[in-house]
Amino acid sequence: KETFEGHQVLRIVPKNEAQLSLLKNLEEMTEFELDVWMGVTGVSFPVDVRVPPHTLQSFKSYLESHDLEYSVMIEDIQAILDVEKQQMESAARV
Amino acid sequence: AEPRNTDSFDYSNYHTLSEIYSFQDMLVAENPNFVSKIVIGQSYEGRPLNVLKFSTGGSNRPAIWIDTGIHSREWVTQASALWFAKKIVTDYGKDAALTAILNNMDIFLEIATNPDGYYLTHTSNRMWRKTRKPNPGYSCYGVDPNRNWNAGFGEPGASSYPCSETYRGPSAHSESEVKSIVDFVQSHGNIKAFISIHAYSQMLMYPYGYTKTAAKDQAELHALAQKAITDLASLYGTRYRYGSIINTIYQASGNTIDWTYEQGIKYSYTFELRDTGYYGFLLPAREIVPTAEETWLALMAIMDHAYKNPY
Repeated sequence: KETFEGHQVLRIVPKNEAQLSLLKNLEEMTEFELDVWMGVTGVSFPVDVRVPPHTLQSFKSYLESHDLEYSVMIEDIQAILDVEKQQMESAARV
Repeated sequence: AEPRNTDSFDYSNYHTLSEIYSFQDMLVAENPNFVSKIVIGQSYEGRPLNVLKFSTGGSNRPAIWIDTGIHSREWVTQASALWFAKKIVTDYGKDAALTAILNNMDIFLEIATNPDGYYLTHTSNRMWRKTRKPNPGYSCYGVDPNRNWNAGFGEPGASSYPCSETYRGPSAHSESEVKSIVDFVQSHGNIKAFISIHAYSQMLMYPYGYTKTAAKDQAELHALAQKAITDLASLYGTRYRYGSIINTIYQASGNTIDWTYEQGIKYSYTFELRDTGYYGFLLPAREIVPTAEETWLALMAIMDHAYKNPY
């Protein structure tokens, strides 16, 4: 069973076309093992990416080095999944 | 504890694949003259592809198709479809608009359109999106079933790399989950509206995704989308963007509704349900029913328009 402790979802907002094209190939950046939740749409439209803990720091450095603005949309995926699972189990018991 | 009937079913929680299957059988058993279950094929791992048919009679009537869960991790879509199924049964005979639609058209609803992927999201990988067929020569599995359709297949807007989340597959309709719908649509031949439901980002889109060329019915599709999202927003103020796929999100080749539109199904739409990106695919269960309720208003706008504008 895959678990997602420490996996974060980052929301990146490209400010211009140059940043947009940087984000177009996120999946091909295999060293970061990214899972694109919401793909590139256009300048100023958010891109959401799930990042595993072991590449999180290097990916954030990559974003900062390209002046790509980002925020943390989900701090820890597993924490939400634990709540989801617990809710399903308690509902099934009811 | 299995619910005894679809009244006591818990619509405000997420459910396993087997609970979805037993819900479908319960709904059919409770409404033998209105609801039936059609198995249109099998998934790669051999699971049935169940479609609920809501029909008040006639034969090969004009029909409306709704599917959810083609991307398995988008749990709010399958959960909303369970609510839609019960809504149809509850409102027929009470709601004048829905009754008029069902007195003249059939509704087909495929809830678990990617059952292998959905099963995996409950067992070993909540983040799974694609189908589960192995890719020869690669350690990764699955094809993106929303890039596998024969509409702009292989053009930009999908990946040829099997480990990509948007891998288009070795050939158009290579996935049984897709081919089964293709065969059903072509054999039925009288589907007038096709609505494929995804999550998240709160959008309502119409063709095309693989080309910048405007759909010939663009003006009508755009106006109807605007009406649908206005109705949707009237309940809880949820704001949607709308437009053609390529203008609203990005280029997506081989996608479902480009193919259905090119089959002549004018009212081809795809939804991206809640949210805009706070929980994303992990939308809390408390938002299932509000999401389903508001989406239903948009679905009714599209179905009502399709009924009143036969072609």
